[in-house]
Amino acid sequence: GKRQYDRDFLLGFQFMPACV
Amino acid sequence: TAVTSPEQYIKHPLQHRWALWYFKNDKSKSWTENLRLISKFDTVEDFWALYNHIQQPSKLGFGCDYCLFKDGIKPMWEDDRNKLGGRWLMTLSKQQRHNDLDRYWMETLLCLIGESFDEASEDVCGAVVNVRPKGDKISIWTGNCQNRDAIMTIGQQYKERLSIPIKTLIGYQSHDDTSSKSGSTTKNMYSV
Repeated sequence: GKRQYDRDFLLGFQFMPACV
Repeated sequence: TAVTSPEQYIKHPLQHRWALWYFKNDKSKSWTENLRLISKFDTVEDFWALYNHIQQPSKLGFGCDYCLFKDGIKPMWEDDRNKLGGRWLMTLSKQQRHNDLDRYWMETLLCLIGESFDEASEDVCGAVVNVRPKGDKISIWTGNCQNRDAIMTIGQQYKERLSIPIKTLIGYQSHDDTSSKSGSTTKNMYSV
């Protein structure tokens, strides 16, 4: 299926440490 | 505790790879020389790494643009995937540069990379923010101005997402009409 991400989910990653 | 779930290591892939472009108005150079590709990304994490690294639109100089387009589509009318299309256009007042511009642009980016318009997201080519002395503009570009259903879905959901008052109309204009206009206004094909 389509990879859809809602607003709050996306915002949750804004200040996460960078992944490998 | 070294044991962690694989999810913590795998970045979240986006439906599309996106390219962020920057346009700086330098009159000694051609339009295409002024348009620069900044970077491409295809995960949520890489999007934020880029977004957090660059200036907000309100900090750009007059005449500058950011463009976010699906990989393979150039941010210009002439691209094959744009030439039959058009854009939902929001013109901001001068006051809105301070209050709304950066917030609207971030919401626009999240709508695109998150595929917020469901099936109509397939019609999206990209989005542009123009920083201009008379008033900044943000637009979402779609690929075919005849695809009424997809365009209306995008316009309605976009307006809702930005919490634009119902009474405030936003218009969709074909690139054909925009590029051939003689005066300062282009007719709207659709509005919401």
